[in-house]
Amino acid sequence: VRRKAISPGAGEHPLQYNYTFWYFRRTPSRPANTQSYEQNIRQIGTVASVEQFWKLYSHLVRPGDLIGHSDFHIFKEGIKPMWEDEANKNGGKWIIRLRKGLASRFWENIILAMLGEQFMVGEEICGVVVSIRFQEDILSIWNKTANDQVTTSRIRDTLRRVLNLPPNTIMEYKTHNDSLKDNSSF
Amino acid sequence: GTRIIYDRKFLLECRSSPLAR
Repeated sequence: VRRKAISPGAGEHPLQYNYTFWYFRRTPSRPANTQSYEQNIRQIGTVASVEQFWKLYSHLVRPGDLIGHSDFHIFKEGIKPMWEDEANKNGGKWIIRLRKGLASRFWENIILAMLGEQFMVGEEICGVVVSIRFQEDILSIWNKTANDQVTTSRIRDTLRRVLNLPPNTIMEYKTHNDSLKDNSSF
Repeated sequence: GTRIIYDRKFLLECRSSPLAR
């Protein structure tokens, strides 16, 4: 299927990149293998401007109001939110565990930082994910090159600033290669 | 090239634009 190219409308503020929204919900009956992941992940839409972002975002359920095992992903257009994607295969992510009740606010702030190009790491950012789980929620930001320490440190420091994280917040970095090996995201 | 950078405050202001509805 050939999709229509998304571009900013008249009078809108263009984004540095187009971004695609994805939604994933685990169906309990299926095993958590790659195939069922690809089958269960759904594209919601793509935005090219600040105004298009708000239009789409405002229609979505806030992550803190979701129930069950589900994820929202916002990735640069053309990058699938999968470890195996060309842009992700040498990459990794910062993981921030959040106690229940914080996901919606932190999710919005991490999105605004990404869309506004606050990370200053060139082309390195791939996307952001909020994962709703039973006891806690998890925010992650994916970048292209896991072994580029200058980049990963800068992302960590920017996250601390833009999210205004409590000082005791634990941040972990995990390479997608390790996620593939232990078949686990976190 | 030039990067299109927006701060949080500006992005939040755009939310109330008629174009964002």
